[in-house]
Amino acid sequence: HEDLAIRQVTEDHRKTLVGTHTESRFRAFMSEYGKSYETREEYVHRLGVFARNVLRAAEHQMMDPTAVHGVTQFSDLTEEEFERMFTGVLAADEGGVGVQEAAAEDVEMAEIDG
Amino acid sequence: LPEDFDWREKGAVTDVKMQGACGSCWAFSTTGAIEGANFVSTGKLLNLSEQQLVDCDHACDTKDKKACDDGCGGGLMTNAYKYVMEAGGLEEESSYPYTGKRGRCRFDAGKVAVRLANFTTIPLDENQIAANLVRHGPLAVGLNAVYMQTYIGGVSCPLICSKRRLNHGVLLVGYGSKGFSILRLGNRPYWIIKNSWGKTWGENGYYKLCRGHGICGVNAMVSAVVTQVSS
Repeated sequence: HEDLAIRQVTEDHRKTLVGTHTESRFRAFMSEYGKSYETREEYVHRLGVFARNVLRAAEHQMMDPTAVHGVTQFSDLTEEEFERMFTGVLAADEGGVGVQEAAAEDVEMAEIDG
Repeated sequence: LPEDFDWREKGAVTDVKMQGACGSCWAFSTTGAIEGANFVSTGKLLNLSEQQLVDCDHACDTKDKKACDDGCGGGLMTNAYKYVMEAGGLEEESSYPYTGKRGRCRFDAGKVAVRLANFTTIPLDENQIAANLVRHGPLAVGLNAVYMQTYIGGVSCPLICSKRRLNHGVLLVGYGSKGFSILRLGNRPYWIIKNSWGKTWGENGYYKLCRGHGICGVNAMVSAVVTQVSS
């Protein structure tokens, strides 16, 4: 290794996460939601995604203090995977198609007082 | 308008469903609105088929012809209403059950349980949305689901949440006036939203979202339907 021209100076999270407290939490998550992964590689990958989502949940908790955020059944999915698999409203343009055309249309306004 | 309102208490909302790993939220949002409207007009709560929409609905947006309903690949509630009106109605879940995968269309017009008379989009004003919710039944809404991946419970009132990137279809079933907010030091009004990720997600499958500020674009893609009552 000492002969390598390029030396890795950043952490390899996939390796360092194995055997950590995060892995224990990940195992508890797998057990709670009945998750299993076919290969060791996939397991390590999902562990990395899980660790990032734990951080994301903490960020969401700071940004959204009146709700409770944490580990959910989606904690082993990247944001892109989550959006692709579990949402599904088309958004062809910036505002998304189907977005309130009613504002410009002649919609009957309801009486809201009293 | 009542201070608090919840269509679940009136029996207009079916059990929380599970879309699985399939981008079919739009179908669940659509059936929820139709189930509610049918309850309002007939007093009967029917559990309607999302799979019919997933398999058979390819309707496109009137303005953007490329925005077409595409099973697990996504769709729009307003497209789905058009499909239901053109197809002649929706079957019940029991006759056309959900599989979570796109399959061959097996729609049987003889098994239609509910027909649609019309639909409308609702103005952006959240008081108007509340009025339409009370008048027409649960409303189909689109929102930005970014905070929902990590949501466990409580009233979600994020400081920043894009109002433009709507990616998830859900069902507005009611509202409350007093959800406690530590940050705002007081009680804040909130929407009660039915999701389609099963009962283990959120508050028994439901999401509480701040009301009154268009948070996460909840006011930007709202629609109501009216069902046809056979004489």
